[in-house]
Amino acid sequence: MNIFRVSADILHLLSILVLLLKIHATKSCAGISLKTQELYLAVFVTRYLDLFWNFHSLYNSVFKVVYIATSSMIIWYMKRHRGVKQTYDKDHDTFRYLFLIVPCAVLALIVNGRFSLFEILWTFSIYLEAVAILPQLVLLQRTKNVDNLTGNYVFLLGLYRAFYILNWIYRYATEPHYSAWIVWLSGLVQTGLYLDFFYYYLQAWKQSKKLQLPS
Amino acid sequence: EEDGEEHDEL
Repeated sequence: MNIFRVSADILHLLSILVLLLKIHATKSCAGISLKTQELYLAVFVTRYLDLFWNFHSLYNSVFKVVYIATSSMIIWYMKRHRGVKQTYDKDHDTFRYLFLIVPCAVLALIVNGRFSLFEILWTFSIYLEAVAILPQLVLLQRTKNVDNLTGNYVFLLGLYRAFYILNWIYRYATEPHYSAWIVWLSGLVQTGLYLDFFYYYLQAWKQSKKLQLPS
Repeated sequence: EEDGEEHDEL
């Protein structure tokens, strides 16, 4: 465990909390992609199946439960909460998530560390997490005006990925047999997807303006 | 890869 890894996990949790807080406080989920949230829940559920037998640390177990619980709450708000679900932008959130799920599943079957059910589900979750933000980015692109909290949510998620890369570099330098190229490549793709968004987010922040994405 | 290796990251 190193400072980059802990920072990454906390940033990840913060991003989810920012989103929950926004939905709870404003009773609105405008600008939030339900598709992305459902994909994240699928990522957590398929990756954290080992919750029942892998007691690596209390730290890991607590985070796993919290990630699954908080992302389930977001989905519950968006689909079931009487006020919030009316604000869901379903006409713009039309990304077909099978286009992401099927290729990730096929890739996980072909490229994995070990051919076992749980290893393949874990690998699938790694691939799926890399692209799960796409419906959210497409929705932001379509609606152009991004409210502050949604912008902060995506920014924190990107920051979380960047810190994971620092964690890998640190571990590679300090742990003799540390290597995880499936995770590294997926992580690089995932972080890369945020770069464009980061550029506009930081520009808006520098000029203390509302974040607007170009057409 | 060793059999039964656990994933220690989240």
